Amino acid sequence: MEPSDLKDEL
Amino acid sequence: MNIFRFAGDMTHLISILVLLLKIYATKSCSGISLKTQELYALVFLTRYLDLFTDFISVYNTIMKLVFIASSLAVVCCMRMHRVVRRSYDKDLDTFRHYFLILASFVLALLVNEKFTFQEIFWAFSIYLEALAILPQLVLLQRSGNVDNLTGQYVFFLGAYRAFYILNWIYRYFTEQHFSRWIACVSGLVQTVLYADFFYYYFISWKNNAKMQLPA
Repeated sequence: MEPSDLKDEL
Repeated sequence: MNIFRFAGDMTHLISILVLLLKIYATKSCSGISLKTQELYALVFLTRYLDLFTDFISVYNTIMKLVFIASSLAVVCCMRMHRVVRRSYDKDLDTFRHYFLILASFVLALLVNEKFTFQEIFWAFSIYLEALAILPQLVLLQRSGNVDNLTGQYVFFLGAYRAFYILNWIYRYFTEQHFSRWIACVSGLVQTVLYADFFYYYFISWKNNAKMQLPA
């Protein structure tokens, strides 16, 4: 998964 | 992680703790919309589908588990607790929240970052969260008086999203490929929905009076 795809926000 | 996002997550957590405090301390859920709580549980369950597939950080995983567990705990308590459920304002909490679910899902099918199962449900959870407070605000409008803990609950819930807007502005200027326009637009709509409530909350705080919403 590209980093922008990872939903790092809650 | 930046200070705005951390502050947003903490105010979100505080809002849930205030809600749980109100329900357990007063053994009453009067003034609380069960429909809003059910919508929030759905928001977290559909947003954190990646809980077991993508590890971001220990903080991220723990907070996701806390949000899912606490929102389900509130719904179960309001539906099943022998004493609490008697104080539920059933005839005031009549917002047709199924329409919010349907509208959010249709919008998520049309407007998403990628047409995949996880992305569609993520977009759905973002749209639904923006609208989830409506049954609660309508219930407060109808009941007229807002008790302190309920007022603080809604206030912290609004503050959380306002902090997130600062977080998105900060990330936009500090990160190259940061583009969360779905969350930004939806978060903006959500915060505007609280504006009315914030105004009356501030007035009551300034006059040190009990909060009243115009019927």
